[in-house]
Amino acid sequence: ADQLVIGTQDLSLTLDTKSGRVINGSFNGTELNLNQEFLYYRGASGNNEVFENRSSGAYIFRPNGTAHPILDGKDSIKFDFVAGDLIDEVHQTWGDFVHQIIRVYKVGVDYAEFDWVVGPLPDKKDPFDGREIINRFTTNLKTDGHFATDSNGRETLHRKLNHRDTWNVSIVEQEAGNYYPITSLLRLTGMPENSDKGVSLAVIPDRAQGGSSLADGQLELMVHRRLFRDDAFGVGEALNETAYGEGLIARGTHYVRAGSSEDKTALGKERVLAQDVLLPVILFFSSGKNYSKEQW
Amino acid sequence: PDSLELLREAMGVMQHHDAITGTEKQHVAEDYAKLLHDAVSGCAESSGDALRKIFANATNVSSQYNKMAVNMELETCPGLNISQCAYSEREDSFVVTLYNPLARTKKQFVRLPVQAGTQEAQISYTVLDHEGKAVPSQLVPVPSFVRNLPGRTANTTAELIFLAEIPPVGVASYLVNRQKTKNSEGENADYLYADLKSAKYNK
Repeated sequence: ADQLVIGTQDLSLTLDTKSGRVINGSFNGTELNLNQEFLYYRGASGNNEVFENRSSGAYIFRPNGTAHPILDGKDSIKFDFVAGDLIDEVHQTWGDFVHQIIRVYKVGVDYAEFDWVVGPLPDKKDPFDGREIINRFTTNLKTDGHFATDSNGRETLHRKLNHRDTWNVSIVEQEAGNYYPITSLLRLTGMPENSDKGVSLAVIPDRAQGGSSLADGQLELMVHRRLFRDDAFGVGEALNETAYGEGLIARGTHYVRAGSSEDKTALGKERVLAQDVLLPVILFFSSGKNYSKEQW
Repeated sequence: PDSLELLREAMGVMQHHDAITGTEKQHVAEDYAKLLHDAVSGCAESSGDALRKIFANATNVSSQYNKMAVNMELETCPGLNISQCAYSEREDSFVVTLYNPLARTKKQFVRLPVQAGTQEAQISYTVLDHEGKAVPSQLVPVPSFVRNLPGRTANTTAELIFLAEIPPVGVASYLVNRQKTKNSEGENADYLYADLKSAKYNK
């Protein structure tokens, strides 16, 4: 088949089987043209003597150009598909150092999970001065540069691309100047083309990450970075963490919800989900050998 | 009280601006990891002690359970994020006790690293809730990019998934049984071939 649909009537994702990528989402009756992709920014390298020559590092985010796809458009993602009564999963391999498990549960929850496993990132032999990996969601929603982020897990703040509320700002570095800290929520609202019904898309990360909406209908969050120069802000080391002799591997999850922008309960549901992610259930294990079913 | 104080102190240290942002030196980052690991491990033990006391004094269970609860292990598995848990891997029958820290009922999918069978030696699992009712469960394979993570020592190749419901600021226990042969009478039993090439699924 050209397309693979995982999930149920209430919540599903559609993948293109040739490219292996998500191309559509259906969330409780709201259809959304939704693409999901991993990209990377290249690190900047300089002598740190002047502002314009600052290297990317532990403190500094100033990517060298716009983001590049992990896989070229012609390269397809290798994937496996698992289906069952409770959950459908797609296991994806995006080249050498990015993998993902996409999960759609069939009962009990109203979000999809994007469980990313990133690393080890290329070492110093890499032609670029380090890479910063992002997870980007692209929709056909017209948002005019507007999006929203949480403020340290509390109120939701309105953001606008290349804009500050209290002064006339001139953004010199387009990506860095529009990145915000995302503690628990990144969302946008807009109208799809040829439609008068608004749609909201929200991404809840499982840890604080940097993120933004750098183009209409787009959200991105940074998941991992490895850089090879010190940025002269005091640490005196490159951000080059290793484990078991290789670059660090990071694993985490993005929880994605969407729905009609008329749904006044959406923000509340996103806040509840963020609480569930922040304070998950704790598991304890004991032997069950003393229990027959009757005793249990 | 000592372990709680240790975790409080560790969390206090972690409020340092370089800890929050990740701009500390590498050896400091590793020391932070050690501080947190020691503190969290200690609190995991204390949490188990607290649960044992609650179970040993519970009045809505049999006195036999009260006596058994005094010696209940109540271990945690810090490697669950890399699909690793010695308990669920080695035990044929084990109890998962879930604690919900939120002040509302929580439904959460639980994922437990377990052995998958082979075509010759099939394995199935049943999950019972606290009323002895079978809970729907599903086995999914652990992908190779997780199985081969450096530092992962587990031999499990599958995860057992079920939806748990836990009361507000409360606990719920589930009994998981593994059967070494295909259990045709099992309620909601599920099995998974380790050799995925022979696995079949329906539309």
